[in-house]
Amino acid sequence: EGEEAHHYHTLQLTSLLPSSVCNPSALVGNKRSRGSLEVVHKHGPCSTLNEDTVKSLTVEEILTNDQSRVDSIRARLATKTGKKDILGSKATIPAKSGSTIGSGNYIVTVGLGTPAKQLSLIFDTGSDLTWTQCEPCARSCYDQKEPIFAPSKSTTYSNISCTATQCSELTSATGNDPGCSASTCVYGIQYGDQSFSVGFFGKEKLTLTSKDVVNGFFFGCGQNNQGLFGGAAGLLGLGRDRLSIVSQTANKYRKVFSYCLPSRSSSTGYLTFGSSGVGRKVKYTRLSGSSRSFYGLTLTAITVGGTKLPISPTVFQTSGIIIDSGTVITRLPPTAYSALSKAFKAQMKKYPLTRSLSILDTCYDLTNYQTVEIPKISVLWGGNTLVEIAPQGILYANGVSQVCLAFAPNGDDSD
Amino acid sequence: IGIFGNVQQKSLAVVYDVAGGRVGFAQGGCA
Repeated sequence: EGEEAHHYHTLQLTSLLPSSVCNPSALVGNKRSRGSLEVVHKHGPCSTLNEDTVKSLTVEEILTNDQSRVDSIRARLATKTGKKDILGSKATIPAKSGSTIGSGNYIVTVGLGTPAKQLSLIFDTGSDLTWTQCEPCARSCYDQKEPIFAPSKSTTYSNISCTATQCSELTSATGNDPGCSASTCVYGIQYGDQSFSVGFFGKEKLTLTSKDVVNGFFFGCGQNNQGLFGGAAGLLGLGRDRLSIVSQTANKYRKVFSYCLPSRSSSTGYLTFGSSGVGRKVKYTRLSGSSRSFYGLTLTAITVGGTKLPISPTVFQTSGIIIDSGTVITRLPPTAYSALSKAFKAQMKKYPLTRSLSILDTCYDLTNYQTVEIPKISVLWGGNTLVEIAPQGILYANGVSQVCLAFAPNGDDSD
Repeated sequence: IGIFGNVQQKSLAVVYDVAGGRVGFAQGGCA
């Protein structure tokens, strides 16, 4: 029994379902003074984006948007490596897919300008440019919760000229060459789901917390914004490129940031800049990949219920893997996914299987259960760094009648 | 490309030390 407990999680089914009451993390309050922002789920009860501005998505819609994001990431990487991307050549992916948005479920609130105006931004490690909608919305702005930022009412805003170095850096940060209008640099960014933002490239004071202020922060002041940003005022780009907030604050925070995502949509997490909040229990793996935007890791093995899956290391080496705060479901090479699903099913055989949920094909009907015993899943990163995935990260529930293994296959091992 | 998605990041503190060329994970760091 002891051995079995070692390799299994026992959890209450209700812990996988959303709650209607916000239960903020105490940890966030303690960290607020150390360059920390609160992270909330856009559709959860801790979000202040109300129903009028945020249309709640169905699980199917979330997963469809997630696939758009993954397709976009693949298209960008294929372009940079010169690989032919079969999917990217289809009409569903724009030829110049600049970046990714997908479902963008997590948001943080920052202050912009002088006096500072509070803005809720989508928190995204998979893109670089930070932008927000700006008055006068010359072409189009979607509904957002907070008042739209008005640069004319800030004493610290300035436009960036077309000849500035930072203007030319937009090419790699957005995937699109900048434009020029009356000597002001114009950015344009389009996401995998066809959402986009176009506007003036500007510089402004960014207030993370009362003690953490970034002067002269380069950002997009959007005049034409359309898409699935659902009530958020814009996006906070945490990628690797030179215009990301991580690179722009390198002198202050040394390119170190950390976060906890809320384990349930009714709780809160945090996003902290700098190393002061980083604990000692962290296990590191080497950052890999030549991409200027994405954070690449090296996956070497997966264990299920204490047993290492029989997957050749070359399967992982062929495709590589990236970590992304904006992608909901982990994609694996189909050979690896097949082994994972098979092992998971074998150890879950006492529970009845049910129909697939969009891209998730290993689903269970747990209507008649209050608790469920699931095998532990761990991933082994390069450098022998073993990380056990929390039970909330193993299953994705669409109600108790459809609880699915939260992994999906790519189309091909070479993807 | 495989992508390590945000569902799997729940309950793990995730640390990006970009200058140091490493990414870290900490169990119990979100409690």
